[in-house]
Amino acid sequence: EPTMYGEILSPNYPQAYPNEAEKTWDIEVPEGYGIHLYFTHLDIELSENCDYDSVQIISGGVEEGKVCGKRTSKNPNSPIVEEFQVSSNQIQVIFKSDFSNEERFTGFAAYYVAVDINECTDFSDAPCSHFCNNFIGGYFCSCPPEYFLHDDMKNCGVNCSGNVFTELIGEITSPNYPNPYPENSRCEYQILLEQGFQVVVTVRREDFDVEPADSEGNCVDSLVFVARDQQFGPYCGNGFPGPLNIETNSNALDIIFQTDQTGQQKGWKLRYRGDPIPCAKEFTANSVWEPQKEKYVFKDVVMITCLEGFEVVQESDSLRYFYSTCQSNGKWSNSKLKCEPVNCGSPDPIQNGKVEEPEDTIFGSVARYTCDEPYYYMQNEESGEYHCAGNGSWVNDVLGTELPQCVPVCGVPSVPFVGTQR
Amino acid sequence: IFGGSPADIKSFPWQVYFASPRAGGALIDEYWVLTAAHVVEKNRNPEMYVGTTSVNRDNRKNAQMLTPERVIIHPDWTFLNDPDTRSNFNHDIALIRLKDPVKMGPTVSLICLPGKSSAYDPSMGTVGLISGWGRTEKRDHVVRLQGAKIPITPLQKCQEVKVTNPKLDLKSYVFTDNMICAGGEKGVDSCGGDSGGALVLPVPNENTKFYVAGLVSWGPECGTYGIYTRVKNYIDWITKTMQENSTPSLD
Repeated sequence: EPTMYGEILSPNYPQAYPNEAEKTWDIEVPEGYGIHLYFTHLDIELSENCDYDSVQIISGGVEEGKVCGKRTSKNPNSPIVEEFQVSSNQIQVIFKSDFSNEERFTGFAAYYVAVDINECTDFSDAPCSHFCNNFIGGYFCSCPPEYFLHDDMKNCGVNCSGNVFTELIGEITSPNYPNPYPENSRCEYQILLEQGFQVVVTVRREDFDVEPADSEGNCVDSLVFVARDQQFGPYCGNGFPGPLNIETNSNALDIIFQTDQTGQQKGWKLRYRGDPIPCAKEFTANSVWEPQKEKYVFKDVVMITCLEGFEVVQESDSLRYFYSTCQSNGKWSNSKLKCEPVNCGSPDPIQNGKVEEPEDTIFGSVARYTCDEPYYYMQNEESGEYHCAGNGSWVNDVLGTELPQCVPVCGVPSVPFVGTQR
Repeated sequence: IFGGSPADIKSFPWQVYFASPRAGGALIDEYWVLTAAHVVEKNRNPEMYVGTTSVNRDNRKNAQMLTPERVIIHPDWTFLNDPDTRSNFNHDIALIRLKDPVKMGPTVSLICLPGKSSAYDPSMGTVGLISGWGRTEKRDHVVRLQGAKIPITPLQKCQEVKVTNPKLDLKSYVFTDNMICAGGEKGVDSCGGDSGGALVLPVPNENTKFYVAGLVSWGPECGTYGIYTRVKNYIDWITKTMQENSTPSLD
């Protein structure tokens, strides 16, 4: 059991210690205490480097001291001739004597007491990130206003997560900007816009000052942007190293600012805006777009009109034009509709005549009607040729959509009457 | 036909055969037959055929039968209780609308109507053609179509015919400008059974095309001169009647 104090006496004390003696004392005091070891009597054979007889004090594997010789107190009011103080709660005292002690040496008497150690100041590494409070047997950490103590009970951080930005424009800064940002913090922000908009982040070079990367080039404090399927950063250093404008192609963006324990700079400031998602300006054959623009974005509507002679064929009817909207996913609605050549179908037959089946029945094709000659003739001489018009009808220059008429020839017998009269 | 010769229907493809009583007509449209009023005044549902040279029963089976839909007699035609006493054949013209259109071919086609110009007033001496299955010198009825050529003559010639029938007083008959007189050469003439058939003349300036100048109407005596209804005078009536009756009746 650890003790608060103790006594260590050399073998045979106060008589001369024997030759070839070795004794070790493992001293332990309670946690949170250091050890003050002091000798009130020290009479050991003196040798160079205390090679022959010695008392060695070891703490944490490190030799705190090795004494030999005869000591007396320099202070008449104090019996202490030699003392050691360690911050550890454990030390090891090792007494050794060799084989040749011609004189009589009486050894030593030592006492140890547990002493409070100031964890806040006694060690090279401060145990707390911010405020350290020492008490007898321990210490505790505390934090400045607006900071909270992490679960490790040592580091303070700032609660800077959870903000969700939904406006189409905005500005976000690191905590305390332009004053130094807090250490030991992880700040998470989110920009969440309506579908159909992409977040565009703008960071000016002078608005960025974050602890530089370490010798291996890794950011110890870092700012990272995470979009749906892309990450931008980590960024650190004096002056923003990334592009002025970052187009994320996403309506949602996570911003993560992580800091370590040291090196707080002024931080960063960014502006963001929501740009409507663009839709590609597509080439659609046989049609014109209205309005004509260099760039189309989310919610833009265009009227796509087929050129003359073309139409959009649907199950129950056909269209000459249709509307298409740039959607939130960057694609046009109704993208499957296409302007195809109007098809007039087979030309209608006529009585007492026939139509030569055209090679094709699409816009521009020609169909020719003839009458059953010589008994019928076409009522309008120029009305035999029809072309497939843009409205899907077979049209003649003279008759329009009206079919040609084959009318009977009159007064022409196929066999002349000869008769026998003279 | 007196003084005629056998003809092929292809030489007179407009000729319509009226079965009973025997008569003739002229096909002027897919839906219309032109004939004489006296042919249909007592026969409002005539049995007609086209496209056959011979009209015996067997040949008629292969001919195209025409079904009348409506018979329209000229409004100025005088109806008599006893047609046999008729002496006034003025306006001897009628139209028959058919139920179905006639299909044309080598044996069936139309005869042209006259135009309104004076060129369609036949000059004296112009030779026309007549045809029919009516009485010949030898037979009351013939099976095979007969045709003949006759010249146009002044109406006076028809009026001056010396008839052999003493009961026939030609002076009591009505002669008008709606009539054409033709014939008078070597006994070539139309006769009973030819009524309603066409007297055709060449279309002015077209030698191979004919128009119906007259319809076989009446005559003083077969083998002399014949009187034909002057179709040109009825063009307006023909056109108007065809237009007004262009859709089928709702009977």
